[in-house]
Amino acid sequence: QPRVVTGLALAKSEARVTLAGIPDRPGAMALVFSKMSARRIPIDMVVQNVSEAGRAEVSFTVPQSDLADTLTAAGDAVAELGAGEVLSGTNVAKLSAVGSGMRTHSGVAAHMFQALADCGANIQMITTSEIKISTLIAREKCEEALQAVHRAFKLDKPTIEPPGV
Amino acid sequence: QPRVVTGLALAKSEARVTLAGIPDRPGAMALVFSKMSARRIPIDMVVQNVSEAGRAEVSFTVPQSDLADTLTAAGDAVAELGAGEVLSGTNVAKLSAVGSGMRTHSGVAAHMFQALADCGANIQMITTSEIKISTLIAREKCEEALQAVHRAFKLDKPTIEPPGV
Ligand SMILES: C[C@@H](O)[C@H](N)C(=O)O
Ligand SMILES: C[C@@H](O)[C@H](N)C(=O)O
Repeated sequence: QPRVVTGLALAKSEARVTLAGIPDRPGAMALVFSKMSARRIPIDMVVQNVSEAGRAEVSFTVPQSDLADTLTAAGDAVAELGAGEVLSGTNVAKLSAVGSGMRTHSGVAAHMFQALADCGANIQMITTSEIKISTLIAREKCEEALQAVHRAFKLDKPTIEPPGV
Repeated sequence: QPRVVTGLALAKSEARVTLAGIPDRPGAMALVFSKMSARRIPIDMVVQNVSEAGRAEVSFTVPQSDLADTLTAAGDAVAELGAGEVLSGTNVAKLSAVGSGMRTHSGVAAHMFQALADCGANIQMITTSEIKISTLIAREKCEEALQAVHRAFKLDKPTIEPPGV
């Protein structure tokens, strides 16, 4: 692997919130995010995949200290949408590989995911951008996973960056 | 809105591929992405949300010209995993808002999604990073949606960037 991956980031103080079964119609996400914005909740990793049978699901991570507020705002959104449920998880950590030109290297994702598999870390969520591949894994596995991915990309030393990355 | 959003990007020549019902166990994603990497398929927007009942779903976008190859590789992955199905869609376009400090502005997402709702563009997928909010919408809506989001953020003029962004 050329030095495509220049660093890793681990955020261990986030929680995951999921709104499942929400109506897949224009305006639904605007409502959800306006509820979050009204409470100034800093949203991190947002993931919405394609819907099935008219029902969509969105997950995002927030600082664990904002979880109670987020669940209230999510409950408001679901009530106004007239459908859906709110789920959450706190035993999570976000492990990201950071570097330039990730997109053209689908091998980088395969390499990272294989390192996670080899240490038994199950991937719960994935988002990618040109400069980053982020995964959500169980918090109790995150230190071991950080070391495993670190070795896989032959980086000098692990960095545990603040959740701002 | 302060000038958090500095530009928009529209990619109109991508296709979406979804692997649904795949086993939620370590190694599944490594296998999927190694099949893509072996065929040098440039993967764009990857989205995996939390699984249900042990079955996960991953979607990603690829250049439309690589769709046939991608479907073959995805079929191989599903066959080796022993479970799942491959779905795809070509009437899609990726519309992204680009800027710095997006994460602390959950209002930016609400603002963008409201502009999409107002022009009747239904959001099919969402991924976010610190510098970008990306949505997948129907291709026939994408020009109108670009203009709508453009007005919402009071930008000077729309930019249609190559899919590389
Ligand atoms: C599910 C949600 O994304 C919906 N399709 C919307 O446009 O808001
Ligand atoms: C579904 C997939 O992400 C699986 N959990 C894995 O770790 O590969």
